[in-house]
Amino acid sequence: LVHRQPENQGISLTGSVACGRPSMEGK
Amino acid sequence: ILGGVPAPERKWPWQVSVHYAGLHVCGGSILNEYWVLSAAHCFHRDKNIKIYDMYVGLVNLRVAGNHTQWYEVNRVILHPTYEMYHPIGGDVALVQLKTRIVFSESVLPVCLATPEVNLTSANCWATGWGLVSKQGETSDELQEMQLPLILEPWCHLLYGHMSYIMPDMLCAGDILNAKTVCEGDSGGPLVCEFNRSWLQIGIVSWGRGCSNPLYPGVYASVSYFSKWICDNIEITPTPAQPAPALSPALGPTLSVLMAMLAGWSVL
Repeated sequence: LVHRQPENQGISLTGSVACGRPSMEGK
Repeated sequence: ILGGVPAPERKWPWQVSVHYAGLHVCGGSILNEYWVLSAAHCFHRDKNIKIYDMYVGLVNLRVAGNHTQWYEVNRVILHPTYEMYHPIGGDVALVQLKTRIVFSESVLPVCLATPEVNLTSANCWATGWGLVSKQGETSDELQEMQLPLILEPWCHLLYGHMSYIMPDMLCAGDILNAKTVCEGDSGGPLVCEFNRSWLQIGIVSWGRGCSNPLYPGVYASVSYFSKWICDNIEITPTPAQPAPALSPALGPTLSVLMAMLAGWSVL
């Protein structure tokens, strides 16, 4: 269930979509 | 949010609006299909979880968009140290929804910060539908605000007492420009960008008022609670889903279809 993302030091709690990645980037 | 600006749609897709009796009271963030992270003090005043609703995919509180979804609460888990060692310590709540969130470009989960995350010179933002002025004005538009983190010794100094800021808390706020979080932002996320991903490092928790910039906002530290969050999500079963039922109108139609099929099988 817990997927650590070592490259950004974050924890994703879902395997279905990437965490912390909005489709729209702010300017 | 004092000193913020309206947030563009889809910029903060993990933002949740916690409603109590039909009104926005707190923020939250999406962790996965069933779980929302928020502040314990948002749920403490009333244990009747039926009165709470969670809204995702929302930017304007009065306008439901194409991706807006509404959820009922199945259970709320408050941190066991909530109010134990500090009046607002352990201010973390895990909210399990009755049904799963459907992800879209407007509804996505946030990453959790780990204890080893390096916060030096991070690009951090807070978001929420809380008060936008010290006179108590509100905004229906989700507000966003970039703000610096305040190192623990400085926060101790500003609050003037060592015991006010505990190890499970962190401080952030723009003292020079009077930017800070306020009432109604509680439970919402403080996120920082690392390698093009947004990690939640804080949960809006408390502060001495919002109008005095010398008292910055205090947040529950997500990295401090990350193990508790992961462990509880892992051990808690997903809610039982209601069994599919035939609608009264569909029942007779299916009966006819079954009779026809039975006839064909004889042929």
